[in-house]
Amino acid sequence: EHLQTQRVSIPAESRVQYTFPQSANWQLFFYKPNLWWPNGMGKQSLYNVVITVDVKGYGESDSWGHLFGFRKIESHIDSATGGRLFKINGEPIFIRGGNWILSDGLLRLSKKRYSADIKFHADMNFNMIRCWGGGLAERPEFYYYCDLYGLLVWQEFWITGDVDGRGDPVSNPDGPLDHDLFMLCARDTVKLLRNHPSLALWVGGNEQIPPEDINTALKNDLKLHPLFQNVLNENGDSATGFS
Amino acid sequence: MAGIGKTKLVSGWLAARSTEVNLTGTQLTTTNPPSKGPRSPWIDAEVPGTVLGTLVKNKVVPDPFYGLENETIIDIAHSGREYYTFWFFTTFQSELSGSQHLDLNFRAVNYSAEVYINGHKKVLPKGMFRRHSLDVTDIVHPEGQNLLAVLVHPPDHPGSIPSQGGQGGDHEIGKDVATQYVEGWDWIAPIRDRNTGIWDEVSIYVTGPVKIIDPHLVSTFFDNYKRVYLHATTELINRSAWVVDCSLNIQVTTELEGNMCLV
Repeated sequence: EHLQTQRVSIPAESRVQYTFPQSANWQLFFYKPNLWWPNGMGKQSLYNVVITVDVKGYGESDSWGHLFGFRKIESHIDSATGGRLFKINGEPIFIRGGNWILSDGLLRLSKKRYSADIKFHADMNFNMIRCWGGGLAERPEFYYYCDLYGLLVWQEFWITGDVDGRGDPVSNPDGPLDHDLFMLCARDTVKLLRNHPSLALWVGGNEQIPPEDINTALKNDLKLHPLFQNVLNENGDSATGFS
Repeated sequence: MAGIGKTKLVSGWLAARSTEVNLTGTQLTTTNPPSKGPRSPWIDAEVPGTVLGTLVKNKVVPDPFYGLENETIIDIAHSGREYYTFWFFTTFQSELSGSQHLDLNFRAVNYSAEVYINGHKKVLPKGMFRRHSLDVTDIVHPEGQNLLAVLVHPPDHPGSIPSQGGQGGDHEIGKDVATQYVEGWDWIAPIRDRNTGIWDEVSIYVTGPVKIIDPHLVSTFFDNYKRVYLHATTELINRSAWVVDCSLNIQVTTELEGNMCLV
């Protein structure tokens, strides 16, 4: 439906970051695209996004593809109950969720297992799966089936109260030994999973706040990019957005 | 010339306990490639998978999820880390043209590893939840078979399990960046190898001089979801020795029924 091409020049033996659109004239605009909805609220509409790079004098150098869902996920802490309330595409949603650790304790993971596991959750009328901090950062295949069947995902990082500072006796009060390694893994995991429409919430850990430096770094890395920090008026229009 | 893109290395993997292999990684991937046999320590491996998964597959140990079989499998705390340090071996083909690059990718390894390709050594640093990408363009054989051996080490702090069990055993595993349930919890007995292994996909990836890295897609919504924009950011790496002029294309399509595509 939409194809856009831009010219880029990349210096020798170097790495650059490039953003579509570069200007208001080069925006990927969609009029009323089919939105992605969680299980029970509507269809899980997905679009194929393909990015390719052609090098002059060579041809196609690389290609990347991902299924993408147009959806907006918002949440806030309800002052009356202290619970987190979610809205999807502007609609409030009653979360019916299940705890999750892994598909198999010996990591005998497969698309077939994930398909069965996630579909089972959808058939049970769940709309959220919470990945516990003592387990895995789940794999792209897990998220693919959550995208397909409409299961929102709450993904925790690898911190638990029992092991990281709230056990009896207290152990690892400062979390893992190597905080830089933790952040490297966290950042790489975010990059691996961030394009899945089902990914709804990152949480620092299970029943425990990560060590202060890790928590601060995670909150900073995962905050909304300044490009998207627009104030919305009553109609939901951006005050400083694209015309 | 090889086509660009990913090829998973899913079959033909062998594994052996490191203490039973008297060869170096360089020897395994040059003069002395392994083979199975009655007196060979090499068995069919679960890749992606774990050491314990490989041992269960080959019936070297019973399946720990049945009965009390887990009690018959020696825990890493008693055996030592070396007992669950394993070699994994496979071969793969590559046919690259002059401007092509080949990456060997490990989407996740638990917990660290040494990689040998055709006699050359590379290290996969620690961490269970990180991707590893090795540029092996200058190491692979231009035509023909490449030999790959990976020595996988368990987590640095596998810990030991108190007699009363409990959530995460003695919590030593928390010192590493790895799954914590492997020391046992109120819903699972301890995993004896702490899930050591190449637990996610291994692949080779062919590109031209420019590679796309970790694109990020974000949508913004206006006018009650009638007006929608897609923003895409990506990193690009030019691995050639000259400036390149590129066309960067982004295309969005929907899939209609019956494998038809609207472009």
